[in-house]
Amino acid sequence: FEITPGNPHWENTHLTYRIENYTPDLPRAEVDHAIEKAFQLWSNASPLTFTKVEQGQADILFSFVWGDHHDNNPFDGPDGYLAHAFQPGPGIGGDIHFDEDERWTNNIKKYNLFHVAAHELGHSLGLSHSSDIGALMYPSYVTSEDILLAQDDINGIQALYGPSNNPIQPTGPITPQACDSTLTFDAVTTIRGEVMFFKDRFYLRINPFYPEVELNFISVFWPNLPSGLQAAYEVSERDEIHFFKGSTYWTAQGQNVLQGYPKDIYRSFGFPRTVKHIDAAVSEEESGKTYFFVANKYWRYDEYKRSMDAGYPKMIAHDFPGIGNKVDAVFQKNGFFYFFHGTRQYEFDPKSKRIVTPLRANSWFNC
Amino acid sequence: FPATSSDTQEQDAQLVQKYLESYYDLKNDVTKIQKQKSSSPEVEKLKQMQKFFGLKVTGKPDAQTLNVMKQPRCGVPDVAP
Repeated sequence: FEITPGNPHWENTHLTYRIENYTPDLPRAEVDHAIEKAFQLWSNASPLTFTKVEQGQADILFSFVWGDHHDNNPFDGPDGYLAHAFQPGPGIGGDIHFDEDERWTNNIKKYNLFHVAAHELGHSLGLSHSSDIGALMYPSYVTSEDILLAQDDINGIQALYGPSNNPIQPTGPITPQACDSTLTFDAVTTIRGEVMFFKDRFYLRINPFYPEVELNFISVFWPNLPSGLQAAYEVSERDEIHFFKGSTYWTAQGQNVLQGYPKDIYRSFGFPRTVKHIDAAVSEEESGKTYFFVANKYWRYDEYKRSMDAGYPKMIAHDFPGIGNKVDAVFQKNGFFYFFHGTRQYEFDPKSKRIVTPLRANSWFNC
Repeated sequence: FPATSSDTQEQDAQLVQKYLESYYDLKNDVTKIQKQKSSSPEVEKLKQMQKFFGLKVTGKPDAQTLNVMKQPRCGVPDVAP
């Protein structure tokens, strides 16, 4: 996080706010609700309190304006700049301006008012932009279903105003770091010749043509997918990727999630109702067999017949010796299976049924 | 990769200039008179921007850098003026 240079902050922790005018894009009650929720994010993480006033002076004034609105920071029409805010102080200090040329929403369509208001409030309270892509104070707008303070934002606001008065201190998600030796994964899959690793709200992407790991939100590619995916696999012959969470799954082709999803895993794949979620999945390109790992067992599915093979589930430990009883994620590359469990990874030869090399989970990131 | 037309290059150059002026306090009136140095203020600001966003620090407006610059964003600068 970054604190605004000069460390401007409010001396009084009980602040007032007023909404000067309303956007026609949303009902008034929705605007009120979005701004109230934005304040709650920051008040839950600090000793700050916020009270709405209907008229007269207020510390933080919200307005919807467009073009040149006489503060030396003109807006630029649709897209581009969405909003700006002034650092704590008297007069215009703390005030927040939204660009009325944007279309303001209360859902995942661009641009979610709650999301933008929460970010701008960070500036009104004395925070500058963060370089942590998972932080609310990151400068670019990324579509997200989960609008919350990351641990980085909480650290920032608490550096300015101290801890929350709540007996249980709030915590927020920590953005994964490719070279963190404790990094684990929710799911891993190949996608059109690349490999994508999934963790919480994020993906990490490696591409043979770029040396750097790309870290971004899953929602950048697939806005309708939830965070915390549990398994994913590619059927390259059909150019499909399946994503699993709980007993539901989604199918995507490239960036498009296909119509009619999510579907349940029982009717589509034939799992019994006792299976509540899938830990990991991988499809063997040569045979068209997909392996699903569930607790200490695995199932085999035939992608051509679109049915589960008879005689399953079987014990993982029996047919994949050495990889343990539980799999977090698995993918196939160059004829090998790569199994992930915690911070460990195993390069496994499915022909000889032996581990070729034990690796660290983040071995793909050139750390 | 498709070749970039000169029109697009000009637009990209303007985008980079405007972005750095808006968010990285690049002064657009001081660069032309000064003696050419190995590293211009624009290159330095570009490097600063690339470092902030975790991009490869090249000092050049490569495709990844332009992509980030084209994303909708908050109007508050990333560095103090």
